[in-house]
Amino acid sequence: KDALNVLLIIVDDLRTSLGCYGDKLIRSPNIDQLASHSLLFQNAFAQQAVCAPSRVSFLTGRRPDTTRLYDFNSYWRVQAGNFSTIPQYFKENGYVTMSVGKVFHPGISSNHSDDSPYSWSVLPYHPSSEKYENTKTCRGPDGELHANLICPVDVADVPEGTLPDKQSTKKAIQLLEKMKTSTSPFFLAVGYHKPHIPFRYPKEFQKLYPLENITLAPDPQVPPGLPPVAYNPWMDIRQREDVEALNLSVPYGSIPVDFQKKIRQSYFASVSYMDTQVGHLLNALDDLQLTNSTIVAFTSDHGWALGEHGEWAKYSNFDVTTRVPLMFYVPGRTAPLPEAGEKLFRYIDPFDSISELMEPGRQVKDLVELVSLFPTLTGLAGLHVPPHCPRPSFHVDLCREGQSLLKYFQLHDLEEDLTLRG
Amino acid sequence: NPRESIAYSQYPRPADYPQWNSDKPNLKDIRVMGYSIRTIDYRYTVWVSFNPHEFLANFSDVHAGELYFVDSDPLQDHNMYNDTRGGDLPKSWTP
Repeated sequence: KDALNVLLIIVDDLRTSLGCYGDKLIRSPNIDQLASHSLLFQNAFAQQAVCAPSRVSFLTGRRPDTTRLYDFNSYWRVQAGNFSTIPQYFKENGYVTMSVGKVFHPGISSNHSDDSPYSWSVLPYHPSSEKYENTKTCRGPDGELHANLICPVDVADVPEGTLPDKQSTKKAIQLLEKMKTSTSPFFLAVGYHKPHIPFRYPKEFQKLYPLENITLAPDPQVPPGLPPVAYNPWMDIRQREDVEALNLSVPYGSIPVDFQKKIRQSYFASVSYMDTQVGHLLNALDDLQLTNSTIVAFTSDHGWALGEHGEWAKYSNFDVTTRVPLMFYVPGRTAPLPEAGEKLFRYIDPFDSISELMEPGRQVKDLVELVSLFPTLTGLAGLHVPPHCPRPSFHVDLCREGQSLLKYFQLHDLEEDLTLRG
Repeated sequence: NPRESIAYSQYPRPADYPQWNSDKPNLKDIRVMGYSIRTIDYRYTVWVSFNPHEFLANFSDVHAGELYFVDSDPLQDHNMYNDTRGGDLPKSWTP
């Protein structure tokens, strides 16, 4: 009854381009507000900068060399071992576990089932409008519809008149409403698709980032000392119609400067759009008075290169592709329990120019890893933390290769901190 | 001590030079694995031979290396690996 609920928010391809990570250009007031009540890790790194391997790694608490998933084509329970997952462990400890949107990477790497029934109490939800993501729904300058990389849309115009992340937010709020009256604690994982490509977002968000304010990456050239093997030739975005039309030479041809700015503009606009979805979700948590009984963890599966080193997309070992946002809101630990009726996560409109600058929450500079999510979430929820894995650990169903980050949440530090701040 | 905190990452490649599947090689096509060790001071990466059938990396066969110092090169544009002649692998790396 007193167990803390868990809301795990995983954002696809989100680098640390957020206000709470010091990026002054980005309008992300709702995530910044979450950060102001959280413990934020400034230097958190993914174990591999590509979707499925990273997600399977942090959701099983094992490194890619143990999951043996470096691509998209195997299921760890077949390829490597019957490793328990974070949601599975919560389920086995009496939680109702639910998945909305992109949590596991769809397809073979999660057995075409998001690892159901092992990980989830109910069938995972996928937004119906996702099937249009890569179709010709982007109106080009010629007035025709294309499958572009840069795809600001009029939501009323797109099939089903909605977008995947909007549907995911709506579904997640419905599930929270349902769990409000449940006697069991819940573990709800919500996976947002944006800012993963294509940059398909409500076109009004482009106004937040006028092109004249957009700069190039600080180091847009391929560094002379970069070994060719380390270079990521960003083949995926080259297949989008608008990039293909640039006729770039492979692998080192660079994108024209004005188009580089447009890509960066649309990535940032996608981030602000995603921020509004997170804002609506957290506002609902408040409205349902679940804020004082729910841990909120916020992270992404890896970053994204926005022209740094002449690269785009992920697929490398650079910091811009492996560094991720990672923060935890723990009621009564990272922030005082909200008074009755007090709202911690009131929705903030990113278009609201007066939204005041957020007071940052506590931050940790130490380097940490996404593979630490398993021991950390279980520890914060008061569950028994799985033991360290032996080497090798293919034969061990439940163990973890990451360090627990619980030591950073020590209460006395926080009390000290709060009195100081008080 | 923040200096003790370490983060490991890795990335696979099908070949030493960029090609159409360099970004997302299928397991059977992986020939090189880039292992990175990060500390608050530097990022050190070795790109070593990888056998996809045995799932084995061969740290004795280094194809390339990267070494960036956070303070002097936070954007990781100046690879110092060759300047240090690759140096001996940090002890913690030798299998």
